[in-house]
Amino acid sequence: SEQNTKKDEL
Amino acid sequence: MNVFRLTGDLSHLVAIILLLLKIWKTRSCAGISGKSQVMFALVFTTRYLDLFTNFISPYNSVMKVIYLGCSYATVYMIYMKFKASYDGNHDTFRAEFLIIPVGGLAFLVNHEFTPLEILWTFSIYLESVAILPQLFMITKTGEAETITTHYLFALGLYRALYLINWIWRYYFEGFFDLIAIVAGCVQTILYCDFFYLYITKVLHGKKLSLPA
Repeated sequence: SEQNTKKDEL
Repeated sequence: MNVFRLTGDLSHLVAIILLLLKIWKTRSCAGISGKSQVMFALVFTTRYLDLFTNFISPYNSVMKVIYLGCSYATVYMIYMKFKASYDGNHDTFRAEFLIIPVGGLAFLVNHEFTPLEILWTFSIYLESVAILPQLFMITKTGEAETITTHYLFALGLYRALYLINWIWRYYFEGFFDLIAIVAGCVQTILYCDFFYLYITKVLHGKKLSLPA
């Protein structure tokens, strides 16, 4: 999902 | 992870370590805005709370810990260890004028009204403007040490590379996060004037000094 993908950035 | 994201992270890492080394080697934090550094520490703290709740990869966790550790070490050096060299008289930007509006905005415009998500949003918004006290300080004193300008260039470059990373991710993964993109654009735009001075002066071997 968008939320999970987003959190892989620093 | 694409090459722009990776070089963005590395550029960020170079910036943080460069600043820390500069302060350590010269035993001085003259010309560095403590307020900007406190805000960056706040940015990392509020963004990386998911270190405890959401494991992504060893790379991700290690980088978060390094950013956090270096950021706190920098604040410690400015306000404790090398406090005597801190140029507080010139670090006069009112941090509350950034933190309070940014906090309000994070409450109003976010992806999800949960504590972690609001804090993440707050960190994204705050990061976009956290450099302002530092830029303000340079404008006030009219000059910056060359090593400080290298730090600022690496720090500005990091978000610019993230912008390219987001374009890449939009095309190849169909992924985009509007909050991060808008804040990232604001953040990069704030550096444009500095980038111009860096390229036209510092890269030609001149010290960065502004006309009086």
